[in-house]
Amino acid sequence: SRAQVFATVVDTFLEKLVAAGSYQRFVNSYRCFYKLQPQLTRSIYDQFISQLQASIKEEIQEVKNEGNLEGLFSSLDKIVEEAKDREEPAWRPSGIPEDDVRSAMVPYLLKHRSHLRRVLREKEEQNRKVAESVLMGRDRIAELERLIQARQQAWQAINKEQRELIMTFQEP
Amino acid sequence: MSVDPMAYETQFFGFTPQTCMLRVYIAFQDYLFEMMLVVEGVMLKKLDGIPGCKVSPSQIRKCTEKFLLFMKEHFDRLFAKMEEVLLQLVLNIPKNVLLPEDRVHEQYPYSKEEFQALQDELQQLQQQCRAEVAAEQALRAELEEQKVVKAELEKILQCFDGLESICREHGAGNFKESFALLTQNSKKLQDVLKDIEKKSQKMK
Amino acid sequence: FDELIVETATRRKQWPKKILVHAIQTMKAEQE
Repeated sequence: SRAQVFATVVDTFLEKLVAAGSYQRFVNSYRCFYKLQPQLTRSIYDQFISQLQASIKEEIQEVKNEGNLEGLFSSLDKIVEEAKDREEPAWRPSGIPEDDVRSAMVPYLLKHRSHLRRVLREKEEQNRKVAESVLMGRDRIAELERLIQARQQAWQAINKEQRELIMTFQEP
Repeated sequence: MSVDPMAYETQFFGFTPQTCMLRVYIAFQDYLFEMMLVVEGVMLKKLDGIPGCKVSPSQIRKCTEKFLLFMKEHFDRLFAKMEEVLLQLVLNIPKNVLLPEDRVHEQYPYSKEEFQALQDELQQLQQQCRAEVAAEQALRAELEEQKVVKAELEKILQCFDGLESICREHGAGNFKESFALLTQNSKKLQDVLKDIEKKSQKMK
Repeated sequence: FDELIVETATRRKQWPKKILVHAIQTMKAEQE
């Protein structure tokens, strides 16, 4: 895992740094002091190394805490693991925000589209039914008008006969 | 040399990996310098305590610079190696990896044209919905109107029914027939009347 | 430069969500 690699790499760095700054090298550099105080030189060196290692380890821990590196490393491990079957390079930001934000919108636009399609279908169905009732209403009104017309004509016919009859009673 | 900003890694970590390494480098370097100063301080203090000591502070300083120079060279080389490894293996996102927040780009790789087509379709659907809503309003308005008209027409029909039922109430049964009967009877009456008039003429 | 990269990367991470919030509100309003 990334965390292990990170720790191993830092430890290796420290080991090699300490190996480079060996006691021999230290003595060679501080020859004049070493001649006067060999024991003290040794203890100064030991303290120097252990303090340097402690400081560096402390710094690494601080960086890890500040950046939440442990958490990030493990979640990145998971993300990489999930992508292990992929060969081809994955998408990367194009540098043109409006291009990139488009895809983020698409799922919601598709949802919106299916919502509109459903609403339209329902509306059309509903309107079909209402249109049927309107047509039936029109037919009914036409029928009523026909009935009224028929009754009206019947009465008008009677009315005409009535007038004729009255005519016959009038003195010539 | 073009600098790789490692922007994708920055998107994940929240900081640029190079900055992270720089921060560590500076801290390590500071520690190294500090420790060297401490070492030098301890030695100078010790030498102060030795009467007639021939080793001068500048000598000690030269020793420090010599050791530090050596350490710094190794430190830089080792750090460069560490940085290279960490930037490659730990603080990097492999090319085939997509961050979760970008998964949508994999699922919906819409080109500009496809996106525009989708938006046009949405626009058209919205217009159709509006048209259907308008149609519904018009249809419902006509239904309301039909209600009123039907009620009026039915009222008129009821008038006719009322007329006929009045006739029936006065024994006229079916008005048309009874009127035909009336007309018949009146004609008969007229014939009888004429007949009577004729006879009375003869009798004069 | 570093700040620019961090800011750009942060926007790439966060702004699509922010934009989506408004876009979804618009769609919901239209639906209503």
